[in-house]
Formats: sequence, C-alpha cells, structure tokens
Amino acid sequence: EQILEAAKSIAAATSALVKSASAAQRELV
Amino acid sequence: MPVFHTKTIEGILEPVAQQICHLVIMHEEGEVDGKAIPDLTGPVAAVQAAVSNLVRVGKETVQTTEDQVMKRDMPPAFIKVENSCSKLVQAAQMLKADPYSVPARDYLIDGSRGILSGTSDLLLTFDEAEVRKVIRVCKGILEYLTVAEVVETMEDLITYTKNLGPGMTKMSKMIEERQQELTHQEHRQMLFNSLNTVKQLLPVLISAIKIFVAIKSTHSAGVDEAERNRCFTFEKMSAEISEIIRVLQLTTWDEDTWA
Repeated sequence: EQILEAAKSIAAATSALVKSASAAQRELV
Repeated sequence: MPVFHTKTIEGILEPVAQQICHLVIMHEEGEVDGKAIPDLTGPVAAVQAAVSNLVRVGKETVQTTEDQVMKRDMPPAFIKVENSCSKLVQAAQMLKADPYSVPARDYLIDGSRGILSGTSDLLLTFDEAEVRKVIRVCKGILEYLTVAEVVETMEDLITYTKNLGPGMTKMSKMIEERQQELTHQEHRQMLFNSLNTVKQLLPVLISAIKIFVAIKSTHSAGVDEAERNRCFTFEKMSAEISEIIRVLQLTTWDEDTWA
C-alpha cells in the first residue's frame, strides 16, 4: 500500500507541475 | 497513449499521461512564439519531495521483501525517477533565468515523461511481485493435485478433500481479485474461463477418486477404467491451472505483440 500511496503522490505532484506549465501555453493556443 | 496493465496503475498514471500528452502538443504548437512559462520552482519542489518519498518507501520494500526479482528490478526504476526529477529541477532553473527558454521546455517534458515512465516501471515491478504470489498458490495446488494418484482409502480421501478445499478457495479468490484488476479484456476472459473449468472439475475429481477407492477396496472389475477416469480429470484440472499461470504472466505488450 505504501508504494501505491507514494506513487499516487508523485502522480499528483507531476500533474500539478504539468498543469502550471500548460497554463502559460494554453493562453497562446 | 500507453495502455496500463492494471486498473490500479491506470488510475494512478492515466491522468498524468494525459496531461503530459497535452503539454507536448501545446509545446509543439506554441514552440515558436510560446508565452513565458511561469516560475515552476514550487511545483518542481513538490515533485522532488514526492520522488524522495517514493524512493525511500521503495528502498524499504526492497530491503524487507524476499522476492529476489523485485530486489533486482526496483532500483533501476528509482534511478530513472531520480534522474528525471533532476531534469525538472534544471528546467525550473533555466526557466527562472529565461522564461522563454526552449531547451528548458524540452527538459520539462523529458523530465515529466521520465517520472511517468519510472513510476510505471516501479508499479509494474511491484505488480509482478503480487502476481508471483498468486502463481505460488497455483503451483501449490498443482502439486497437491498429484497426490490424487495415491489416495487409496476413504480415510485418505477425506484428508485429501479437507486439504484441497481451502487451498482451492484461496486460489479462486486470488485469481478473481486479479481478474478484476486487469485492463485487458481477453486476459480477464481467459482467467474467468479457466477458473470456472477448475471449479467445475473439483467435485468431478473427488467423485472419480471415490469411485476408484470403492472399486479398489471391493476388488470389483473396472479398476482400470476408474483409474483412467480419475487420471483424465486430474490432467484436465492441471492443464487449466497451468493455463491460468501462463495468462497471469502475460502483459498487455505480450498480447498485442502476439496479435
């Protein structure tokens, strides 16, 4: 379970990062 | 879009995979006159903390597990995730210096992809270890089925049935849970069919042994026929459990390649 929880938090953190990076690009597109 | 092997892995990684895909498309479309990307130091630090946590938990798991394959396969996944995280840190630093930096965007995308791929490798390694636990139970049942050939008295048959029952229940439960987890419809169906056949054959095997024991103990005619019948049922059950073991080890990639 610990591994799954740790993987979930990586996925969430990466999601947040990609979201912030995409936010800037979205205006353009 | 990658196809994830189990629903658990899919639930964790699918959203990120979608977003990275989206970012790549935007990056390619907007590459020339892309807008400045805001300071990502904060979000990258959060990824870094999550990566450290995953590696810490993973290393603890590697320490405590007896599964030698997992001990071997997990460390490379840690390295992949840590290296990818370094790329994200570099991307954040480059973007802080130059928010329009195209190399920084490449680092950002490579790093995100690497995190996704490394986390997927890690989850698959963990999942394969879970599958090996199910296979160990299946192999235990396979071995115990061979005992059917030496059951020659009713007392033996009672003992045999008492021992085989709980093992079969445990195996069925583990396979049914595994079947629910798989994203590959064909694999699910194959497991379902084979497990059903095994469940149907169990009472047939017990009665075949019973008939053999009864005829043998009264020295009536037909012992050979009863022995052949018992042997046929035993072999059919063994073949189905071997098929279950084969399907459990298939990954989505195998099936597609085979197709």
